[in-house]
Amino acid sequence: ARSILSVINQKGGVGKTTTVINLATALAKKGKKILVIDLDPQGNATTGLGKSNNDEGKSVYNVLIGKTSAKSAIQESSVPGLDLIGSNVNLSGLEVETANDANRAFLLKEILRKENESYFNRYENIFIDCPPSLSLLTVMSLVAADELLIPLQTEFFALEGITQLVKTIDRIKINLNPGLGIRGVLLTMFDKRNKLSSQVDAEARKHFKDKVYKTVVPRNVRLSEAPSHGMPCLVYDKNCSGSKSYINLAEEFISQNSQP
Amino acid sequence: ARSILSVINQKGGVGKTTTVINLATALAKKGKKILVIDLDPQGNATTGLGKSNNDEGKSVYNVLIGKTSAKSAIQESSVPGLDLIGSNVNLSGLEVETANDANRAFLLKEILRKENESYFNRYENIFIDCPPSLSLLTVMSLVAADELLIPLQTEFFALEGITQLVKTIDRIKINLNPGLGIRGVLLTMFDKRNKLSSQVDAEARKHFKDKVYKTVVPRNVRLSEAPSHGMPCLVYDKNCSGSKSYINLAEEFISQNSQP
Ligand SMILES: Nc1ncnc2c1ncn2[C@@H]1O[C@H](COP(=O)(O)OP(=O)(O)OP(=O)(O)O)[C@@H](O)[C@H]1O
Ligand SMILES: Nc1ncnc2c1ncn2[C@@H]1O[C@H](COP(=O)(O)OP(=O)(O)OP(=O)(O)O)[C@@H](O)[C@H]1O
Ligand SMILES: [Mg+2]
Ligand SMILES: [Mg+2]
Repeated sequence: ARSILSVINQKGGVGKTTTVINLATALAKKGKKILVIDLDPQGNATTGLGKSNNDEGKSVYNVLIGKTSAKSAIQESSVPGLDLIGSNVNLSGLEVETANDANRAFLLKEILRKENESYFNRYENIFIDCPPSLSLLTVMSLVAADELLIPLQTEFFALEGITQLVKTIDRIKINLNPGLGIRGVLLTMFDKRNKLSSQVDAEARKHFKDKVYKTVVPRNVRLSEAPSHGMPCLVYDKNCSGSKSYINLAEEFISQNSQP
Repeated sequence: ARSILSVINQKGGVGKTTTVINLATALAKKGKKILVIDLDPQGNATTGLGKSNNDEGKSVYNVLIGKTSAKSAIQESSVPGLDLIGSNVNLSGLEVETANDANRAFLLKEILRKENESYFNRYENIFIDCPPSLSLLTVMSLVAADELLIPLQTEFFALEGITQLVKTIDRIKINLNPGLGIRGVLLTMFDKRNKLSSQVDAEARKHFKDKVYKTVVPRNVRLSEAPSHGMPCLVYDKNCSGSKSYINLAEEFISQNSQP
């Protein structure tokens, strides 16, 4: 893969899953081959892409415990070029089940590198959707990733949480993954009626500078309706403001590749 | 205390913290003595009530590891009658630090019962704000609680998550806390422009019947602005639709006490 990206933020409901689904879709529609790995026991990325998060066979949990190969857990989504390794609720047991495994933080990395040499290289990008925490699943994702994408909801509690997030990233970088870098910070759920949104925008750009994407995802009801139809917003309503912002984000994301 | 309530939902960003802050405030303003325990390492309930989530002394983490008594960790908030045991980020280390303690799920319960006989009985209600997960901190809260309050955002992913939440509650009930019951389900962030909101409302009432509060919290920008001023929305703007809904919820909540 050209780059494995972990989409992370320990704050809940900031748009991690919505970003994974729609950025991955926008890139696939531009002809990139993309894989989404749903690392959240809630399985929202899985159902948002129209697949079952109750699948006893093809789930990332079975891959992590060695019951299934990663390759055989891959499903095609309804979007050509966009594949998925889905999640199911068994994943919530993984932390307890691997309590005695000193190397458990490396489980996902080893699977992606080991098979990466041959099979995963077909993907331009692999996006890992993380749960709202900094516990084992997110740590596994940080260890396995080349880069990070941080959705940041333009509201106070989310802005507050960013300090803790950056500290965790730095700790993982130093101890477990020196190559890890922030690819970008994406402002989400921007509400123009709320002056707080612009304040968070300004604060984020002051702190993260040009790591903050120019593209900002607006609050748009269509983005929350699409998953109830099991499809990305770009398929559900490609002309709404939410879809357009993810298409613009995909262009900005691609242009990052050609930067030095 | 008349009742210890855990405010839970493993889905992120559904309004757990906003509900704890504003329901607790509304009850205190009606003359009830209320304690909030912030059990989320993010410390949003703590900062939303204007306190520091960086306090090395008075934090629920120090109480749980036995370094401070619960009584001495209590702070008064700016709302008369509303007290707080705040959180700080050290709490995220608790699960790893107590990995060898077979009774760790009971830590919070023992502290509240042991001191409850004398000190905590002054509180009409104790509200415990939980992180977006079903791991140790939330389990501790489920074990310690008499009742549950479940904020349910009227959007698809949140509705999906409710099945997993109910299963977890049933498991804890059977194994660890037979007296546990759902006090109520609160529909939050209801957006009248989004037909999905009414669908989730109808679905929730079909499933949970009269456990769903009649009061529904609307999406209201003031609720997300208030924490940036370190105050509950009821103090920031008591006439906005968000504040009014939490005042109505407090009345509905109180009237539940006199039901058989
Ligand atoms: N820009 C937007 N406008 C309106 N609704 C949105 C937007 N982005 C996401 N949503 C909705 O907001 C809710 C939270 O988004 P999402 O589930 O993607 O966040 P998350 O960070 O993955 O949450 P979690 O922390 O629980 O994993 C969902 O119901 C989603 O459909
Ligand atoms: N009714 C509402 N209208 C508008 N914004 C709201 C409303 N309720 C909560 N918010 C805002 O939405 C965001 C998520 O709410 P909140 O933090 O209370 O959810 P949570 O369930 O506690 O999240 P977490 O899972 O991260 O603990 C916050 O920025 C909050 O200020
Ligand atoms: Mg998610
Ligand atoms: Mg919260």
